Amino acid sequence: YAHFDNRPKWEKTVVTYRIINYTPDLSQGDVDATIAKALQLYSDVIPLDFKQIYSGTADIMIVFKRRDHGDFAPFDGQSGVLAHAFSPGEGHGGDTHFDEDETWTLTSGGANLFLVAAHEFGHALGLAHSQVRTALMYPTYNYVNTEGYKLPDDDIQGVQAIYGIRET
Amino acid sequence: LCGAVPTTSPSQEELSKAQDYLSQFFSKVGVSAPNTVWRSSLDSFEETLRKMQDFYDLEVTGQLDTNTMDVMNRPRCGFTDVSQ
Repeated sequence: YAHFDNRPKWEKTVVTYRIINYTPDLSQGDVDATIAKALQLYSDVIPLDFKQIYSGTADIMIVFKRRDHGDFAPFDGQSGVLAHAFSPGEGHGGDTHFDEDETWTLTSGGANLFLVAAHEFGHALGLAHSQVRTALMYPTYNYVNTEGYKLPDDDIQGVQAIYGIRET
Repeated sequence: LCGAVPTTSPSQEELSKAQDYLSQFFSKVGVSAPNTVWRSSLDSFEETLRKMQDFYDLEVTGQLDTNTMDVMNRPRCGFTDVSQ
């Protein structure tokens, strides 16, 4: 695993998130549930909780946008870059953007929203890309069965090195 | 027996795509004017390509070979591969 320079982290125990808009590829209920499930991968292993809010500014602002979307990192159409996220911090810190030109799915076809979101939330919590091929934070997309999915060991160690271990 | 196989040089389009990729994901300073930055410094391009090949556990050749281009063509996260 790897961390960003200066190892930025959330200095709070409850991190809020807000889904600003939804992809038409999935129902809103599916997106809500998938985002919550992706964040839970982390709250299962570190002492952070995530709370969805529906107005105002959240720590993690989530959008589906295509091409240029105002952050100097335009998306590139279908395939290529699927999504990106900002490391923890004020302002845009933690914000997570998904490329609307992708076909978002909950299956092995297209781009699996759960796997991509879980990867991006790793960045939003302070993880950089890992060179471990089986890690969630490996930079390239690789579909794996999401049924009963747990965070790989490399990612657990990486995020626990920042936030500590969740006491059960 | 000679085990050599014919190789083909990357096309200008492939080279340009690789330059874009390295600028976007392996440039710590975030400079992104690939056609001007890399052309003036071929060593820098090769050196960065080596870093990329090392990161992805590819054979480190500094050459834009098929395996390297395959990795560059995979769908991926937009965050850089070098911490910053």
